[in-house]
Amino acid sequence: MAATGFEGFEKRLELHFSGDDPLGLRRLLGFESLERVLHAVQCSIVSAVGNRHVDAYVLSE
Amino acid sequence: SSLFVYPNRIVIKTCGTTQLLRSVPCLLDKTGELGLRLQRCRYTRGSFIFPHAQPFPHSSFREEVLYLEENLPGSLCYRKARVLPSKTSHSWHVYAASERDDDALPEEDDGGEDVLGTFTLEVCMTQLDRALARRFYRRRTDVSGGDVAGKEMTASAGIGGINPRALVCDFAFDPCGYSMNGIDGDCYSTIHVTPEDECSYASFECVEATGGGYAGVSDVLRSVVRVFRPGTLSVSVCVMGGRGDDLPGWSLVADSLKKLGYKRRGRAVEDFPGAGTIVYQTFTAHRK
Repeated sequence: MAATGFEGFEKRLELHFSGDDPLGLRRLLGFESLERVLHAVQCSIVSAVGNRHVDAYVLSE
Repeated sequence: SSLFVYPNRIVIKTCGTTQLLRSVPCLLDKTGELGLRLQRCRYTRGSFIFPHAQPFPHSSFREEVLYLEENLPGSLCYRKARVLPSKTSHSWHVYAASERDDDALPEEDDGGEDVLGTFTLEVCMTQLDRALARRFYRRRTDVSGGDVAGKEMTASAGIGGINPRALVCDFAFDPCGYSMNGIDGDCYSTIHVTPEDECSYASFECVEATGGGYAGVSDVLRSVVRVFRPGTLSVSVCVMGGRGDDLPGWSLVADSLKKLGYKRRGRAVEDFPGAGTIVYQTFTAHRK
């Protein structure tokens, strides 16, 4: 059986939505909502930063 | 791992044995409650180093595609899955689904976001230079938090110079490993590092507008490769609103890496519905 180390290669998912709210997903997906989604993925938020265009989160793993 | 949330777009990138695709039904439940409609989806990944360690639904690309097919709404009726091959061990797995068949989406997208003329650059690097990779280990005596140690790694590795304008959020894991996100206006960049010798890996990704041309791509790519000096790397460029045969990006990528001593081992181009054109190239370092 091959030895197993940490898998660096990432999986990347990008979803685009339509909607009328100027804040859209940024309003909808607050910290608690994101944590619930990320719980399904098996990771969590460790750090965050944002500007007027985007919210960026560093995740565990 | 990283997450980016725009008003009409979400990007999640996770490593290890995370079950990324399990986020799809959760997100669709949540967005459906507020009337947001999914217009398109793109899932990409390289070839896992340890594929047998991956849990459901990531134990094979076929399984991942089946999972997406079952969980995406039927309105995304244009769907395509491909593995872009390479002579190296790096292959690029792509799944895209869209409401529309064309990659030249109208400028007035339903969400009001201008997606034309943007590109996503994804770089995957293995066999990192050992001395450079050691910068991404915490010192045993270091009792500072991951954010403080992360800032030290950003500075010592020269990552802060890749885009000096960016607002950077960085984190050092214990005992090793590093992640950073940089945001600059509506563009982002992200770097993740696994420095262990037996499975060393680093990735770089950025999303940029192509209004200023592709010249900046070469500079960014060279800066990133100098930070890690990988033995093997793959470069995927996904362009919205372009066609593979008229993309100047791929020759620029090859030329800029040739100057750093890298030889191209493979090249593939493929159009995806609603996701644009993906140009995928792999390179190996000339060893003395």
